[in-house]
Amino acid sequence: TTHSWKFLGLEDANGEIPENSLWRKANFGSGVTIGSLDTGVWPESASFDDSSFDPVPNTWKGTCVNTNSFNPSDCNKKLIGARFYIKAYELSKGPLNTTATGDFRSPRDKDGHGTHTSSTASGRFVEGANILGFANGTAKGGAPKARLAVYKVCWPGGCWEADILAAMDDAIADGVDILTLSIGGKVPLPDFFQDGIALGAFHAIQKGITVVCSAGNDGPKVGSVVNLPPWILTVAASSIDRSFSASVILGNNKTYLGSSLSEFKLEDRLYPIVASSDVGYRSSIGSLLCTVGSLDPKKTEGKIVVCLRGVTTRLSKGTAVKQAGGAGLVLANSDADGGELIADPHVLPATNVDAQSGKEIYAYLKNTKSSVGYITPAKTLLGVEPSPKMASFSSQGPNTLTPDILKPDITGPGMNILAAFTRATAPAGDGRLVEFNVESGTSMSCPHLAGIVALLKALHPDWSPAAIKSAIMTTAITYDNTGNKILDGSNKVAGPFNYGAGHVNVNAAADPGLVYDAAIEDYIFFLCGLGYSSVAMETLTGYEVHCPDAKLSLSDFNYPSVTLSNLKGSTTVTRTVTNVGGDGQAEYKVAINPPPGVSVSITPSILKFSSTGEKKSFTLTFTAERSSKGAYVFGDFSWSDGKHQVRSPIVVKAT
Amino acid sequence: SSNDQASSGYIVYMGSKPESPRRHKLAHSHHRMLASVLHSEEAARESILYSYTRSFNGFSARLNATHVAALKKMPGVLSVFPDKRNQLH
Repeated sequence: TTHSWKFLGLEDANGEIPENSLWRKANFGSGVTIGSLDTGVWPESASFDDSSFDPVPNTWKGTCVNTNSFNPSDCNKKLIGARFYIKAYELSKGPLNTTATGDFRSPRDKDGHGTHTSSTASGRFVEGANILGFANGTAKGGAPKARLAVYKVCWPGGCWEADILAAMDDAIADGVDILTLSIGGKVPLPDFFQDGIALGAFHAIQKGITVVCSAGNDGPKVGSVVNLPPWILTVAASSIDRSFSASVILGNNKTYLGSSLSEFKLEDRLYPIVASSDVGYRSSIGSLLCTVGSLDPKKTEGKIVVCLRGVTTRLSKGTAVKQAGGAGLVLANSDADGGELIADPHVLPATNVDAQSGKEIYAYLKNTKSSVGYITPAKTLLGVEPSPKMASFSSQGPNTLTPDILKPDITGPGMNILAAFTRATAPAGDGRLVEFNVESGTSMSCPHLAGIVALLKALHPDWSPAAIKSAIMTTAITYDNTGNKILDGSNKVAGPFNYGAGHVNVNAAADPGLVYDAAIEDYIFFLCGLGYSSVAMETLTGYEVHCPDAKLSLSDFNYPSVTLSNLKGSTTVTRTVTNVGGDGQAEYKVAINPPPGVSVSITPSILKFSSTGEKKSFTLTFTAERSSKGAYVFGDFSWSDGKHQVRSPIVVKAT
Repeated sequence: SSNDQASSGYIVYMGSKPESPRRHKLAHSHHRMLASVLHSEEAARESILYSYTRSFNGFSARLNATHVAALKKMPGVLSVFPDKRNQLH
């Protein structure tokens, strides 16, 4: 990606990599292997160049498959594994039609999504990366010296769970250190034992493999977050301080800021501007949304057309307007899209405006007899404020399966991210192929976190997946580059249901001071607390397990956040922290920011450590001072020794 | 009558990989389980999609509701659930 790692603090303002950058401390992720389950890979991308890489270690058990469109020579010392899994897809959809879909019956990536995510996690430095001149810079993955193994599990129409499980079965045995899955269900599942990703991830963490998954793109719907197990790092999406700006100027002199990657420019004059529903063949939802063929060329020719964004494919709207002879496209967000602006490489001059701007533009068109307008040429802007800002599409908590575990866990860059792309698909659908493309989604934030996990794994090879996750969560920040609280897609103050612990703070995660660690036994007791039997747990783990007789409180699970979804009166929960500070001796004092209407006390309030690796437990007692009437309230607490700040969100619903 | 029911993809999950059996033996045990509910070795071979044998224990196969009910009752089976479509995010 270009710019996102600078935004995350791995580079300084001049683009230099300082000595205290986690990149340098972790030798850019050297010695770590990331496994990516996605749409495959475009192996010829410069992001996967292997120059200066050491030979592949003998411990690696993966392979590069040999098929018509992919063979072992497509792999190298950087891209060390490539497999594909298609049986479940073909059971459901029939044999892959390579002619009709253009896809490859191999690990080769037709869609581009897998190349984008893989290069975001671990791509090499590639100078002069851009799309159509936008977002220019040196593309970099989070862990550029990490190795990469790709497991293609996604095909036109989706990613089947039986294929995903087969890939996880292989990836764990192949010897990956991290698994990244920008994949998930449409809705949260009612049971971990009905969730293939949850089960595969459990066996991964048994082997010390951190599993990073996207939270989903079904926001701003409440309770839409997926990939819910506490053993997964679940990633929301937010903006970076970069935008691709193209404004709409109306005849009434009002200007509306929009977003675009269109390289096409209008002539320097005002154009007639119309609502798409007024230039359709008939009044229909198709013309409102500008579906291809819905617009009448006689009414559209030479005009700027305003189309509602809605749920249909954004890029096809430009095609519809262009085919009907339109001069430009204004893509107006619906209320559900809110203020979230997406930059697309349109096929004509175009821009995407937010919902409020869209309403005002539609009102102008309705109330003006000869409406005119103009779309300014798109340009890349840096230093945008405020940022990060949550993406409207980013799925939100609460966790609908285990409400006492906060999800998502963290947020990272997931809006307008430039990364490597396939040469088999033209992003605008018009034949223009690109080396790099800009995409948005929790799919894009997930590999950012996977890259960061790889750096932490390289720096701290002995840390467990839970310790790595804790380091990332407890050092996260909740303020933006203006010093104010991070906002959501509607410009309201965001909270833990949007971003979990907050926005990832990469360099701080390298030295968190304390971690909330968890071993496999802790996850087992968590599952016992959900009601699973000792026998089931023995089958799951392969060894003798005795679930405690008394049902465990899920709130006691040693998670880096504390959630009480049903606080009645008063309750006490326990946490244990492990000292991972290099100095050994340390004294931490607690600071509490209680949720409104809830009193919180922590005992003891001082933790004294005499050695690295030492564990100390403490209790948090919550007392509801008043009912929150079914609403969640938020606060936090943090431990500090003056050097480290170990912060945990508190989420409470008092009944 | 079970043959009249529509079949679709399911995952039969059986937890951790046993220490002792080699991969092909584990895969063979999956075939035997499947054959016992399908009442045919050949049908089992045609039905199975994957044997998960390298990192955990389970398999996926084309099954109908009767087969699913029978497999759920077998020892060592933790869950049997439909093979769902996930999406890119």
